[in-house]
Amino acid sequence: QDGQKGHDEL
Amino acid sequence: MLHLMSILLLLWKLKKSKSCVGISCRMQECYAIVFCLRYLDLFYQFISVYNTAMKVVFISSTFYLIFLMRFQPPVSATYDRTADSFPYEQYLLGPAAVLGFISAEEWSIPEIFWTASIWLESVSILPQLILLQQLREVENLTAEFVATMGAYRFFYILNWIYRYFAEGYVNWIGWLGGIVQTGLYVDFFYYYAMSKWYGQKLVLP
Repeated sequence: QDGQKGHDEL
Repeated sequence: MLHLMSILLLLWKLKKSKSCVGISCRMQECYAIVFCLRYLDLFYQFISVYNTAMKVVFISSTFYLIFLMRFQPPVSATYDRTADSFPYEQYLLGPAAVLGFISAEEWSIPEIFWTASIWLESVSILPQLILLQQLREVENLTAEFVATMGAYRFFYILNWIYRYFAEGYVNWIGWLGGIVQTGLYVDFFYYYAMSKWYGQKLVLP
């Protein structure tokens, strides 16, 4: 899974 | 929420005591740079109303804090620029920029900025911790502010563990940065917890 794309954390 | 609470605590402290003794404006400046680098995506990506609102609040409140401490009397009259003199421009910005460049997953401007912001955030507390170590005695509200400012990253670590198992979420740079950031607080937390346990004023060694 690509957790790096579109950083959804603050 | 802890991060938001720490900002509100600091605003409240400045308004209530009309003094910023013991507060590092330089730490806030580091955070302002972190937010500007990381939240560039406000302009081209929408995640959620919550996400956008928090980003706007973090950026605007941090700039407001800097304005209060540097330019707005009576608070600015109490700002001690000799004590708060950690040269983050050399010691933190440069290394964060270099690390951001070499450790970015992809060589695009947003990705390099995001990565540099993670590294810079992980060490942004240093000006504040060094200022407190010079003063040694820490006011209650300042102690709460610094403690919440450290605790939010620790809770991210718990959330990352959950997300790893629940969604297969992977974020190596964020994880490493978060561990460094939380690690820098461990010492402070120890003295903070001791002062709470014994109901005494927080005094750093």
